[in-house]
Amino acid sequence: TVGCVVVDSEGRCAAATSTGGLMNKMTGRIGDSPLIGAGTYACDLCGVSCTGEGEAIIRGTLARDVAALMEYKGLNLQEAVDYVIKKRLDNGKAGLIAVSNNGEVAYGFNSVGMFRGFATEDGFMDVGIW
Amino acid sequence: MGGWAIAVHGGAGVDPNLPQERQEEAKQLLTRCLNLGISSLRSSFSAIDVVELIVRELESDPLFNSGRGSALTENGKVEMEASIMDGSGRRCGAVSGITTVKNPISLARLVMEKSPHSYLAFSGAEEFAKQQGVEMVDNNYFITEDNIGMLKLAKEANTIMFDYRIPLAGSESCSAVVESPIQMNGLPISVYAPE
Repeated sequence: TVGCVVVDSEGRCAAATSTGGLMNKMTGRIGDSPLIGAGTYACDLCGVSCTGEGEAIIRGTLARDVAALMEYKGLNLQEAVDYVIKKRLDNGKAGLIAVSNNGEVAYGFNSVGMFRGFATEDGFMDVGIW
Repeated sequence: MGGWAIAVHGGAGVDPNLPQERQEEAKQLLTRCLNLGISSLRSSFSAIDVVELIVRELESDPLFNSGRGSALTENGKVEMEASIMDGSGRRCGAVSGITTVKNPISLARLVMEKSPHSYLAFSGAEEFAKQQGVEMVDNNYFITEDNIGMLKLAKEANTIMFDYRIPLAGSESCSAVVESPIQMNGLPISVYAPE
């Protein structure tokens, strides 16, 4: 699975996710990536893209939960990401990246690693795996 | 209001035994995508245009599990899916069961912008792709030797390859995982595809 989340200089957020799914999956199997609110979500506050065990991400409506925690509980982006990774996945393994409309980036994962990269207008740039 | 920001991912559940050169390859691809995104944002591209542009780049490279290099179904074919969402107006588009569209993320965007729906799948999505004139290729374009080998292993073990599990308690770091040949779904963990 691959994904990208962006907030542009006008504060607009967007998210995109694309995948081949799972190796040896049944024909017709649908995972989290195409499900809005599970693998992908964007609103005025943030943009989120998820990856990992699709069934766990779907059951946890992971991407929408990040936005809902910001909207209803007033958490900031990283707090919302940490909460859903810790509390929403049960025994599932997953990761996600997110941006907020005020130019923050955040990520979280409970698998062994996640291929990821970030950059912000003030010059921060980072690429990581573990 | 802060400035622009961008994040990309290439999948979770990384193989703890991933060889160093593969790790470098992945970091180079992620860095290339970030630089493409940075120059687009500096040229005042909109967020929705940048996320589509970057995911197209990732779909076209066989390194990660999407587009070319996608995981294979039980029948050895590729069935892809994608979604895109624009935070301003909360518009969205999604596709599933895609087998011949070169860049599924662009078809998802066309669903969002050129159809009355937010999600099209399988033959309906492929029909819509033809109507919209997007680039279409044979399913073999998406299949790589690596993934044919992975599918063979998965079938021998009669398993669906999930991503990796967090190292067992007590193994302080991934390197500890490298020594202990953990089995998962009947397979040595080292054979799992990145996702």
